[in-house]
Amino acid sequence: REKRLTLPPSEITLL
Amino acid sequence: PGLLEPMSTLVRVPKSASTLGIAIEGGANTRQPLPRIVTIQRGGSAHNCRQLKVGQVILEVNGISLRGREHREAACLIAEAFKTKEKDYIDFLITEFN
Repeated sequence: REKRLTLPPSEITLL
Repeated sequence: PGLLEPMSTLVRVPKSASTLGIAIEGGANTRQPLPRIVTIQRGGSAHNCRQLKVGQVILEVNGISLRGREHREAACLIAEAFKTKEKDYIDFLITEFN
């Protein structure tokens, strides 16, 4: 859970 | 192997419009490890097929697993699948669950 919180958000791509 | 995913559904999206019309977020090494649909644009192929929904997670594209692929790679695979003239549809294996 700790690790999960440190992961960065993702960019968003329009396809 | 993807078909063994619990609660997964295969959705075939015909290329019925000039765009696919989805926005995705997520990919390996982000908070959202598999790409999730965040927008479906009206008038796009995805919208026309009526089976894709915001919040669904994409497990596979034309049988290719997206597990372990970073955002850009996943986005490229989907873009290529839409661009190729080999098929007039894209198969998405999707799940409602993160």
